[in-house]
Parts: sequence; C-alpha cells; structure tokens
Amino acid sequence: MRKIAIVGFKGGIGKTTTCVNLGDALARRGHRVLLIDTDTQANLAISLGITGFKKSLSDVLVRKATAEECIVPARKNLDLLPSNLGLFKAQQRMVLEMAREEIFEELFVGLNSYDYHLIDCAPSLSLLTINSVVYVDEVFIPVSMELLATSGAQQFMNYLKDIARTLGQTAQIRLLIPTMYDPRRRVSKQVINLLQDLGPRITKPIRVDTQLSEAPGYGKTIYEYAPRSRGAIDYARLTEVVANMPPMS
Amino acid sequence: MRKIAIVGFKGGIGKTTTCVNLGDALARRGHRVLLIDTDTQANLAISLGITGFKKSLSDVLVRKATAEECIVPARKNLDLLPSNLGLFKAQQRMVLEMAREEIFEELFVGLNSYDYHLIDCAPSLSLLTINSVVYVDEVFIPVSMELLATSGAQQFMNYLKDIARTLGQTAQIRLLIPTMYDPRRRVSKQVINLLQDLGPRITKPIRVDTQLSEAPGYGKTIYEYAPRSRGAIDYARLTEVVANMPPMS
Ligand SMILES: Nc1ncnc2c1ncn2[C@@H]1O[C@H](COP(=O)(O)OP(=O)(O)OP(=O)(O)O)[C@@H](O)[C@H]1O
Ligand SMILES: Nc1ncnc2c1ncn2[C@@H]1O[C@H](COP(=O)(O)OP(=O)(O)OP(=O)(O)O)[C@@H](O)[C@H]1O
Ligand SMILES: [Mg+2]
Ligand SMILES: [Mg+2]
Repeated sequence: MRKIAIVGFKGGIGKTTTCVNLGDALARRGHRVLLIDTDTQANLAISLGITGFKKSLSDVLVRKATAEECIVPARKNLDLLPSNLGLFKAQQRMVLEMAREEIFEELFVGLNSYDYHLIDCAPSLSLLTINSVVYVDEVFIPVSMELLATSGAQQFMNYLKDIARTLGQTAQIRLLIPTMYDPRRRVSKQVINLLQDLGPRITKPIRVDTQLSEAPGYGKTIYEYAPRSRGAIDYARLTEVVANMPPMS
Repeated sequence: MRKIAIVGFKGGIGKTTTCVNLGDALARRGHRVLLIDTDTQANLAISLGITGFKKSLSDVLVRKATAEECIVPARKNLDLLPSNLGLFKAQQRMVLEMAREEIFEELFVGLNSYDYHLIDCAPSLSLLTINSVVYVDEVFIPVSMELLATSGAQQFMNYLKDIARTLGQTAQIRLLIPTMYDPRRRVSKQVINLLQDLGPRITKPIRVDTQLSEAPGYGKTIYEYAPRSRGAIDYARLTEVVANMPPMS
C-alpha cells in the first residue's frame, strides 16, 4: 500500500484539486484508493459532492469512532474519510497527548485494504500536518505559478528535514507538481526555473484550466465534468507518472 | 485606533495581497499603519522585500521580546511586526497557557501609537487566528472567484459566532472583498451572487491582474510596481471605502 500526503504551506496551490483528480484517476485504473481529509475546510467532501456524513476524522481523533466507521464511498474504487470543523478542537486535544505526532499511525492501522492512501493537508503547519508526514512514506507538493508558492515549497522541505531530525524517519518528497501553468505568463517560466534548484523530481505541469475550478462547484471530478479538457488530460498524465513510479528506496 | 484582521479559511484568496496593498495605501494617505503577520509563511515580509529581521512575533509570544522591540519599518508611515516558522512552536505553547485566546490583547497593549493595525492571518483555524479576532474590532474576508472560497467565507462567519458565544464579544465582519474578479468568467458572477446572501457589505471587486501576482516577487507593493494597473486602481478604491467607513456601532 502506498501512503502519499499532498502538502504545502501556501494556500490555493492545488492540493485538494490534485487529491481529488489523482485519486479518481487511480481508482479508474482499478486501484483501491482512500482519500483522507485533514483540513478543517472539508473541501474533499465538497469537491466530490458528498454531504450528510455523520462521522468524520475528528470523531476518530477523540476516540468516539474507529477510522473504518467514518469511511464513506465516493466513487467506484474510491472511498473518503471526511473532515469537519470539529477537527480544530480535536487537534487542540492532540497537543496534550503522549506521542502526539504518531496518532495517525495508531488510528489508521485498520485501513490497510487499499492500494493507495492520499491525504489532503491544510495550508498550514499543524499537528495534523505533522501526523500526516509521519504516517505516510511519500510527499507530493503542488506549486502554483506564484513566487510565494516557491518559497512555501522550500519552507516545507526545510521543515520536513527538521521533523526527520527530531522524530526519526519521515516521508520522502518525491514529486513537485507545477499547477495553474500558463505558458503566456512570464512568472510561469520563472517559477519552473526556481523549482529546478530545489531537488525533487518535477512533473510536467498541470496547465491552467477554468474547468478545473468549476468542477468542485458541481461536486464532480474533472473526468466527470470535462473529460476532454486540458485539466483532465494533464491529471491523467500525472496519474500515469504516479502509478509507474519505482518503489521507495 | 482601528484594529482590523484580514482572514479566511480558504487558501490563496488574497489575504496577504490585501493586507500589503490596503496597508500601503492607508500609509500613503498619511495614516500611521502597523501590519502584523500571524502566518508562519511570513509572506508579509517577503511581499514587502524585508529580510534579515532578527526578532518576530514568536519571540513576543514566548516573552523573549516585547512587541515594540520586534517592529521593523517597511515604508513611510508603515511598520511591520513580522513572523517566522518559530510561530508554530510558540503556538503549541500558547495552548497550555491560561486565557490563551486573549494573549494578543495582553502583548500588543503598547502598540497604540498607530491609526491602524492590519493583521494578516493564516488560512487555517488556529489559536493565532482566534487571538486575532478576539484582539481586533473589525474583520475583512477576501473572497476569490471560486466556489470553495464562498463556503470558506460562510464557515468563517459561523465560527466567529461560535467564538462570540464562548468568549463574549468578538470582532464584527464588516467587509467581504471579492478578489481575482474576471468578468469574462461565469463563476465570477456566480460567486458574487452567492455572497449577497451572506450578510456583510460587499465591496466592488478587485479585478484579476497578473501584476498583483508579480509584485510580491520583487518585494514591492502594487503602487511601486505598477501604479497605473487595474490592481493599483482597485486597491486605491477599496482604501477610499475603508478610510471613510462609519465608526463601529
Ligand atoms: N490547474 C488549474 N487551473 C485552474 N484552476 C485551478 C487549477 N488547479 C486548481 N484550480 C482552482 O484553484 C483554486 C485553488 O485550488 P485548491 O482548492 O485545490 O488548492 P488548495 O491548495 O487545496 O487550497 P487550500 O490551501 O485552501 O487547501 C480552486 O478554486 C481550484 O478549483
Ligand atoms: N486580484 C488579483 N489578481 C491576480 N492575482 C492575484 C490577485 N490577488 C492576489 N493575487 C495572487 O494570488 C496569489 C494568492 O494571493 P495571496 O498570497 O495574497 O493569498 P492569501 O490568501 O494570502 O494566501 P495564503 O492562504 O497562502 O495566505 C498570490 O500569488 C497573489 O499574488
Ligand atoms: Mg485544499
Ligand atoms: Mg497569505
């Protein structure tokens, strides 16, 4: 089972969009995929058109329910462990626990019937984000075409090194995924150049596509909303790369 | 002295851009303005081209320095109380303090020689965000032209009501500021329609302008980088509205 967190300190870089559309494309290829939402905004559920779930990750964190009980089916081969605003209070309680960075490892141990876990993270440094990077083996960082997003990616990489020093092993940053790429804009080329110096592998960019920003409003993935769009083509290409990556060393 | 927090759960909606360009425009009108960065990304300092500061908000929170000692001059009439990654650890310690929601009120009491305090918040629910909305009197929420940003604004408004119930008085949401508005796109009109139902006053939109996204990379405000651009015109218009708002009831 591959465990991947999609992270980034900068807001609005395409974390949720990548989680939804990479997740659905992997599921369409026949892999069993679980999406886990660790952001209080609960944008995974909104983007997939899922409402009315009774239990969520915050119930798991306060031991009111097991992770398995909170899972809702999203699409064929695609399940969701949703979040809600209750996650904030639950996170405050995590601060007071022993081994508070390894709570996910303990609580998600029963979720091993999947081929992939994809975790959507909030745009901030929090115990939930730390738990995510300790729990997974691989980290992907979307980088939108803004200079502040490049410094956000750099900051996150530095922080991951800090966590590795204090807590022992953590995940490897395996991909930087350029998003909202527009070849007509000067800043797009500037950002791609800056990414070359950071180290991890850089995928071909996800081009800017308004249909990607419209799909969440209808609760649809890009393959359902606009299957022949640039967004659908680019995320299908990314999925091909992800599915064929060599195993972790 | 007016104390205003620029907030929003959704990432990438224009919080930092609004803080920088509203702050500089108020300063250019002769008001004494202090920008306070409560986001670990420290994007206010980057956007203003300020590097090499020794102290920041995290030193204030752990009582290593007073707020006054950490202030750096940014432009004429414009000062900055910067942040850094150390804010994360400082925030963890806040959780364990008494009256942890009112720490800013205690620590910023000496900063009263300004006409405006503008606080840039991180895109997340955290003790720093709660402290910000307890400390200020007014809250502005930028809303970018994405459906997830409208649900983010709604979520924040609901949460502010929760805080008011538990902690007594908190700030009033006085403005919703549409950002990245592009009249050619269908979703722009959809979002503006959805905002009408939320309640607070909606300003004229800040139009999409790539020069707004280029300026931070050069450490410049929009008036320095592109004074005749759409971005400069729209933020100057917003500043006119903010400077002439009736006092709080
Ligand atoms: N390639 C793209 N082209 C155009 N719009 C995009 C693209 N990718 C994402 N978007 C839109 O940009 C906005 C931000 O994307 P998204 O919400 O996925 O980012 P995020 O990093 O998850 O944000 P947050 O920091 O709030 O969690 C959304 O409205 C989304 O629909
Ligand atoms: N009106 C606009 N037109 C075009 N680009 C804009 C506009 N306003 C902001 N931007 C750009 O959009 C990106 C997001 O803006 P900004 O960083 O201010 O948002 P934020 O809400 O502070 O993000 P975060 O959630 O990461 O704190 C930045 O690259 C910024 O330069
Ligand atoms: Mg997201
Ligand atoms: Mg910001």
